[in-house]
This record gives sequence, structure tokens and C-alpha cells, in this order.
Amino acid sequence: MGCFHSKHLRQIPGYEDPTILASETPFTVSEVEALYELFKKISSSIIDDGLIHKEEFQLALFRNRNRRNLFADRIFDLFDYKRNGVIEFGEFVRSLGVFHPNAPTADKVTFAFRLYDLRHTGYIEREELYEMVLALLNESDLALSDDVVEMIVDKTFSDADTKGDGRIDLDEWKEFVSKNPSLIKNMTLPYLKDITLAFPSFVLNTEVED
Amino acid sequence: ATPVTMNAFELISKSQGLNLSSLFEK
Repeated sequence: MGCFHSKHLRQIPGYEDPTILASETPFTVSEVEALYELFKKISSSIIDDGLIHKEEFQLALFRNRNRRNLFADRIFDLFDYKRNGVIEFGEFVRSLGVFHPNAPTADKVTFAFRLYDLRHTGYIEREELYEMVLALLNESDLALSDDVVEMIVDKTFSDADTKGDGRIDLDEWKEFVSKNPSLIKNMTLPYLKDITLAFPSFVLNTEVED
Repeated sequence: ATPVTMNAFELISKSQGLNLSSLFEK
């Protein structure tokens, strides 16, 4: 029975061996198998092709396939590191690994930096920060005048851009996060520690034992 | 905090798009 499932799974595009994924991430083999259950659920919600399309990601996040959101787009793009427009299983597990409570803080800090570096310049530019604050205001009930938004961005930049060159580089970002650790709070998902309870995997457990 | 003393990154980290916990809701 295990062999049958094993052969079947290898034919799924983007499927990767849980033991390899577990060796490269903070997850155990059982947790990777549980993540596969979650992955299957999300990746079959609209198009059942074993890949997570952006609409499926939006549906899983917002319960609405058409809800666009700048930050969800950025997360999707970072998960899709092959940049082929879909999230494969290996990409899903490796990316979520950063959000594991036991993942190195340095990985979380770097991931957040890449997330906010909207134009992939290697810096968080003032314009990008302004754009992100506007995007946040757009999705919330918080109404702030343009002047106030400018002041918030200016104040944050004066605190974070210690070299004063009008942009935040990775070193400045690391220093800024070390002074404001709450900034990467959303880079940790406690759920990932209980993933085997939330998504028990019965089929794959017959294949591999921890 | 008054708006001008808010940290812009603190503000944007509250975005629903960055809250991946909803992926795990059944």
C-alpha cells in the first residue's frame, strides 16, 4: 500500500520527498506530511492540479478569491521562488519553514526585509514604505490624512535609516528589528507546531516513519 | 500612541495579507 501511494505521489508536479524537506526545514517528517494535507486542500480549491495558484492563495487567506492585497501578493511572490506563477509543494514547505516558531530569527528578519523591498532593489525605499502604509490604510478602518502618513513615514525613516541615505538596507533593517522585535511577530505562526493535530496525515504515515 | 509616533512597519505588519494563520483555518 505504501508503495502504491509513493509512486502515485511522485507523479504530482512539484511534490518532494518529505524526508528531504524535513532535513532542510524546522519541520519533522510527520509535520511535512501534515503540511501536504493542507497543501492539497488549498491547491485543489479552484484548479485541482497540485499547485497553488494566486486565486487559491487569496481564497485561503481571505475566503475570497478576488480579494487583491499588496502584502498577500508579496507573500505569494516570495513563496513562488521559481517565479513561475504558482506555489509548488516544496516551495510551500520551505517558505512556511521560515514561519516556524523554531526557525532562526535571522531568517525571519531577512524574509520580512525581502517582503518590504517591493521593487527588489535590495533596499526599502521611502516611496515603498509610503505605498505600503497607504495599502494598509486602504484595507483598514484607520483614516489618516496625507500629512499624517508623511509624518509617520518620515519618523520611521529617521529611526531606521541610520546612515541617512534615504533608504533602509538589510543591516539597518536588522538593527531596527533588534530594537523593535514586535515587527517580526507576524513571521511566527504558532499553528505550525500543532500542524499534525490540525492536519493528520494517515496515508503518508504508512510510508515514512520518523 | 498618537498617529505621528506610530512606527510605519508596526502599522503595516497588521495587514490581513500578512496574517498567514488564516491558511490553517478549516
